[in-house]
Amino acid sequence: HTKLLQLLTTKPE
Amino acid sequence: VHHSAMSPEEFISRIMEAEPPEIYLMEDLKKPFTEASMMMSLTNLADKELVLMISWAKKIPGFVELSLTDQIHLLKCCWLEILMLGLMWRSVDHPGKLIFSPDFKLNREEGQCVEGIMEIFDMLLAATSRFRELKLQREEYVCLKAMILLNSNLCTSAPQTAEELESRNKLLRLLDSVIDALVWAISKMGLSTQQQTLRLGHLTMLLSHIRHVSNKGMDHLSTMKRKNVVLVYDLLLEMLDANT
Repeated sequence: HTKLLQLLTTKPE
Repeated sequence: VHHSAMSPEEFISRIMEAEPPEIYLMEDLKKPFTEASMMMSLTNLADKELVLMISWAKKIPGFVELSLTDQIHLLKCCWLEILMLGLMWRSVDHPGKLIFSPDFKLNREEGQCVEGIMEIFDMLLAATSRFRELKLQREEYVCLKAMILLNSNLCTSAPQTAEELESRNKLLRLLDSVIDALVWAISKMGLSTQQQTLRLGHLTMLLSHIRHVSNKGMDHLSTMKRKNVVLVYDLLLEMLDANT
Protein backbone atom coordinates (compact mmCIF):
# COMPACT_ATOMS: atom_id res chain seq x y z
CA HIS A 1 0.00 0.00 0.00
CA THR A 2 1.20 3.45 -0.86
CA LYS A 3 1.24 6.20 1.73
CA LEU A 4 -1.29 8.26 -0.24
CA LEU A 5 -3.73 5.36 -0.41
CA GLN A 6 -3.17 4.67 3.26
CA LEU A 7 -3.94 8.29 4.22
CA LEU A 8 -7.00 8.39 1.98
CA THR A 9 -8.50 5.21 3.36
CA THR A 10 -7.88 5.72 7.08
CA LYS A 11 -10.89 7.00 8.98
CA PRO A 12 -10.48 10.44 10.53
CA GLU A 13 -9.95 10.35 14.31
CA VAL B 1 -26.36 17.18 4.41
CA HIS B 2 -25.19 16.32 0.88
CA HIS B 3 -23.25 19.07 -0.86
CA SER B 4 -25.88 19.31 -3.61
CA ALA B 5 -28.45 20.35 -0.98
CA MET B 6 -26.14 22.86 0.71
CA SER B 7 -26.41 26.59 0.26
CA PRO B 8 -23.21 28.21 -1.07
CA GLU B 9 -22.83 29.75 2.40
CA GLU B 10 -22.95 26.33 4.08
CA PHE B 11 -20.58 24.89 1.50
CA ILE B 12 -18.04 27.66 2.11
CA SER B 13 -18.29 27.27 5.86
CA ARG B 14 -17.56 23.56 5.44
CA ILE B 15 -14.47 24.19 3.33
CA MET B 16 -13.35 26.93 5.73
CA GLU B 17 -13.54 24.36 8.55
CA ALA B 18 -11.51 21.94 6.42
CA GLU B 19 -8.58 24.39 6.27
CA PRO B 20 -5.41 22.76 7.59
CA PRO B 21 -3.80 24.20 10.72
CA GLU B 22 -0.77 26.49 10.48
CA ILE B 23 2.33 24.37 10.05
CA TYR B 24 5.85 25.07 11.30
CA LEU B 25 9.07 23.77 9.81
CA MET B 26 10.60 23.43 13.29
CA GLU B 27 14.22 23.33 12.18
CA ASP B 28 17.16 25.47 13.18
CA LEU B 29 17.80 27.33 9.96
CA LYS B 30 21.50 27.93 9.49
CA LYS B 31 21.98 31.03 7.40
CA PRO B 32 23.30 31.60 4.85
CA PHE B 33 21.55 28.70 3.17
CA THR B 34 23.35 26.28 0.95
CA GLU B 35 21.65 24.76 -2.07
CA ALA B 36 21.25 21.48 -0.18
CA SER B 37 20.01 23.04 3.08
CA MET B 38 17.40 25.20 1.39
CA MET B 39 16.12 22.32 -0.73
CA MET B 40 15.99 20.13 2.36
CA SER B 41 13.96 22.70 4.31
CA LEU B 42 11.59 23.20 1.36
CA THR B 43 11.02 19.48 0.85
CA ASN B 44 10.67 18.72 4.57
CA LEU B 45 7.97 21.36 4.82
CA ALA B 46 6.25 20.11 1.66
CA ASP B 47 6.19 16.57 3.02
CA LYS B 48 4.53 17.72 6.26
CA GLU B 49 2.02 19.84 4.37
CA LEU B 50 1.12 16.94 2.06
CA VAL B 51 -0.05 14.81 4.97
CA LEU B 52 -2.35 17.64 6.07
CA MET B 53 -3.48 18.17 2.47
CA ILE B 54 -4.89 14.65 2.29
CA SER B 55 -6.97 15.26 5.46
CA TRP B 56 -8.08 18.60 4.01
CA ALA B 57 -9.26 17.01 0.75
CA LYS B 58 -11.25 14.39 2.65
CA LYS B 59 -13.12 17.15 4.48
CA ILE B 60 -14.30 18.82 1.26
CA PRO B 61 -17.98 17.86 1.03
CA GLY B 62 -18.40 15.12 -1.59
CA PHE B 63 -14.71 14.37 -2.15
CA VAL B 64 -14.72 10.97 -0.46
CA GLU B 65 -17.79 9.98 -2.52
CA LEU B 66 -15.60 10.06 -5.65
CA SER B 67 -13.94 6.80 -6.67
CA LEU B 68 -10.68 6.13 -4.85
CA THR B 69 -8.95 6.17 -8.25
CA ASP B 70 -10.23 9.69 -8.89
CA GLN B 71 -9.26 10.84 -5.40
CA ILE B 72 -5.71 9.58 -5.96
CA HIS B 73 -5.43 11.06 -9.46
CA LEU B 74 -6.74 14.46 -8.41
CA LEU B 75 -4.31 14.76 -5.50
CA LYS B 76 -1.35 13.53 -7.53
CA CYS B 77 -2.11 16.07 -10.26
CA CYS B 78 -2.59 19.17 -8.14
CA TRP B 79 -0.55 18.84 -4.95
CA LEU B 80 2.11 21.37 -5.91
CA GLU B 81 -0.49 23.87 -7.14
CA ILE B 82 -2.28 23.56 -3.78
CA LEU B 83 0.99 24.07 -1.90
CA MET B 84 1.77 27.10 -4.06
CA LEU B 85 -1.64 28.71 -3.62
CA GLY B 86 -1.29 28.24 0.15
CA LEU B 87 2.13 29.89 -0.02
CA MET B 88 0.68 32.82 -1.99
CA TRP B 89 -2.10 33.25 0.57
CA ARG B 90 0.39 33.33 3.46
CA SER B 91 2.60 35.76 1.55
CA VAL B 92 -0.10 38.09 0.25
CA ASP B 93 0.53 40.80 2.88
CA HIS B 94 4.34 40.56 2.66
CA PRO B 95 5.47 42.04 -0.68
CA GLY B 96 8.76 40.59 -1.92
CA LYS B 97 8.70 37.73 0.59
CA LEU B 98 7.65 34.11 0.43
CA ILE B 99 6.21 32.93 3.75
CA PHE B 100 6.67 29.16 3.50
CA SER B 101 5.81 28.89 7.20
CA PRO B 102 5.88 31.25 10.19
CA ASP B 103 9.42 30.02 10.92
CA PHE B 104 10.62 29.79 7.30
CA LYS B 105 10.39 33.05 5.36
CA LEU B 106 12.52 33.81 2.31
CA ASN B 107 13.36 36.93 0.35
CA ARG B 108 13.52 36.70 -3.40
CA GLU B 109 17.32 37.11 -3.28
CA GLU B 110 17.74 34.09 -1.04
CA GLY B 111 16.62 32.02 -4.03
CA GLN B 112 20.05 32.72 -5.54
CA CYS B 113 21.62 29.82 -3.68
CA VAL B 114 19.52 27.19 -5.46
CA GLU B 115 20.12 26.83 -9.17
CA GLY B 116 17.00 27.62 -11.16
CA ILE B 117 14.77 28.46 -8.20
CA MET B 118 14.84 32.25 -8.50
CA GLU B 119 12.81 32.04 -11.70
CA ILE B 120 10.16 30.07 -9.80
CA PHE B 121 10.29 32.45 -6.81
CA ASP B 122 9.69 35.36 -9.22
CA MET B 123 6.65 33.66 -10.74
CA LEU B 124 5.30 32.91 -7.25
CA LEU B 125 5.86 36.52 -6.19
CA ALA B 126 4.20 37.83 -9.35
CA ALA B 127 1.08 35.70 -8.85
CA THR B 128 1.03 36.73 -5.17
CA SER B 129 1.11 40.40 -6.26
CA ARG B 130 -1.91 39.80 -8.49
CA PHE B 131 -3.82 38.35 -5.53
CA ARG B 132 -2.72 41.39 -3.47
CA GLU B 133 -3.99 43.79 -6.17
CA LEU B 134 -7.28 41.89 -6.26
CA LYS B 135 -7.48 41.95 -2.44
CA LEU B 136 -8.21 38.23 -2.33
CA GLN B 137 -10.70 37.32 0.43
CA ARG B 138 -10.37 34.22 2.59
CA GLU B 139 -13.67 32.81 1.28
CA GLU B 140 -12.46 33.21 -2.29
CA TYR B 141 -9.12 31.62 -1.44
CA VAL B 142 -10.68 28.45 -0.02
CA CYS B 143 -12.94 28.15 -3.08
CA LEU B 144 -10.01 28.54 -5.48
CA LYS B 145 -8.08 25.85 -3.64
CA ALA B 146 -11.00 23.43 -3.90
CA MET B 147 -11.35 24.34 -7.59
CA ILE B 148 -7.70 23.49 -8.23
CA LEU B 149 -8.17 20.08 -6.63
CA LEU B 150 -11.36 19.20 -8.45
CA ASN B 151 -10.35 20.63 -11.83
CA SER B 152 -6.83 19.21 -11.91
CA ASN B 153 -7.54 16.02 -13.79
CA LEU B 154 -10.64 16.90 -15.78
CA CYS B 155 -9.04 17.05 -19.19
CA THR B 156 -6.51 14.27 -18.87
CA SER B 157 -8.70 11.19 -18.50
CA ALA B 158 -11.80 9.98 -20.28
CA PRO B 159 -14.09 7.74 -18.20
CA GLN B 160 -14.21 4.16 -19.51
CA THR B 161 -16.30 2.14 -17.11
CA ALA B 162 -19.71 2.83 -15.58
CA GLU B 163 -18.03 3.39 -12.23
CA GLU B 164 -15.63 5.93 -13.73
CA LEU B 165 -18.50 7.72 -15.43
CA GLU B 166 -20.44 7.90 -12.19
CA SER B 167 -17.44 9.31 -10.34
CA ARG B 168 -16.85 11.86 -13.09
CA ASN B 169 -20.45 13.02 -12.93
CA LYS B 170 -20.12 13.41 -9.18
CA LEU B 171 -16.94 15.39 -9.77
CA LEU B 172 -18.71 17.74 -12.20
CA ARG B 173 -21.59 18.32 -9.75
CA LEU B 174 -19.04 19.02 -7.02
CA LEU B 175 -17.29 21.56 -9.24
CA ASP B 176 -20.70 23.22 -9.77
CA SER B 177 -21.03 23.55 -5.98
CA VAL B 178 -17.57 25.12 -5.70
CA ILE B 179 -18.22 27.57 -8.55
CA ASP B 180 -21.56 28.53 -6.94
CA ALA B 181 -19.71 29.06 -3.67
CA LEU B 182 -17.11 31.31 -5.31
CA VAL B 183 -19.81 33.31 -7.10
CA TRP B 184 -21.61 33.74 -3.78
CA ALA B 185 -18.41 34.85 -2.02
CA ILE B 186 -17.82 37.48 -4.71
CA SER B 187 -21.45 38.63 -4.55
CA LYS B 188 -21.03 39.56 -0.87
CA MET B 189 -18.41 42.21 -1.66
CA GLY B 190 -20.83 44.93 -2.73
CA LEU B 191 -19.65 45.11 -6.36
CA SER B 192 -21.77 45.84 -9.42
CA THR B 193 -22.89 42.81 -11.44
CA GLN B 194 -20.32 43.61 -14.10
CA GLN B 195 -17.54 44.03 -11.54
CA GLN B 196 -18.50 40.66 -10.01
CA THR B 197 -18.25 38.95 -13.41
CA LEU B 198 -14.86 40.55 -14.05
CA ARG B 199 -13.59 39.52 -10.63
CA LEU B 200 -14.66 35.91 -11.22
CA GLY B 201 -12.79 35.98 -14.53
CA HIS B 202 -9.64 37.49 -13.05
CA LEU B 203 -9.54 35.06 -10.14
CA THR B 204 -10.06 31.97 -12.25
CA MET B 205 -7.55 33.13 -14.88
CA LEU B 206 -4.92 33.20 -12.15
CA LEU B 207 -5.35 29.45 -11.82
CA SER B 208 -3.67 28.90 -15.19
CA HIS B 209 -0.61 30.79 -13.91
CA ILE B 210 -0.53 28.62 -10.81
CA ARG B 211 -0.64 25.49 -12.98
CA HIS B 212 2.26 26.89 -15.00
CA VAL B 213 4.41 27.65 -11.93
CA SER B 214 3.58 24.23 -10.53
CA ASN B 215 4.80 22.53 -13.72
CA LYS B 216 8.02 24.55 -13.53
CA GLY B 217 8.39 23.65 -9.86
CA MET B 218 7.79 19.97 -10.55
CA ASP B 219 10.54 19.95 -13.20
CA HIS B 220 12.86 21.79 -10.85
CA LEU B 221 12.28 19.38 -7.98
CA SER B 222 12.79 16.31 -10.14
CA THR B 223 16.05 17.82 -11.45
CA MET B 224 17.23 18.50 -7.88
CA LYS B 225 16.37 14.92 -7.00
CA ARG B 226 18.15 13.51 -10.06
CA LYS B 227 21.27 15.54 -9.28
CA ASN B 228 21.16 14.29 -5.68
CA VAL B 229 20.99 17.83 -4.29
CA VAL B 230 18.16 16.70 -2.08
CA LEU B 231 16.85 13.37 -0.91
CA VAL B 232 13.15 13.15 -1.71
CA TYR B 233 11.41 10.49 0.34
CA ASP B 234 8.09 9.22 1.62
CA LEU B 235 4.84 10.87 0.53
CA LEU B 236 6.60 13.64 -1.40
CA LEU B 237 8.50 11.05 -3.44
CA GLU B 238 5.28 9.25 -4.28
CA MET B 239 3.61 12.48 -5.38
CA LEU B 240 6.63 13.60 -7.41
CA ASP B 241 7.02 10.23 -9.11
CA ALA B 242 3.41 10.43 -10.27
CA ASN B 243 4.33 13.51 -12.31
CA THR B 244 7.65 12.39 -13.79
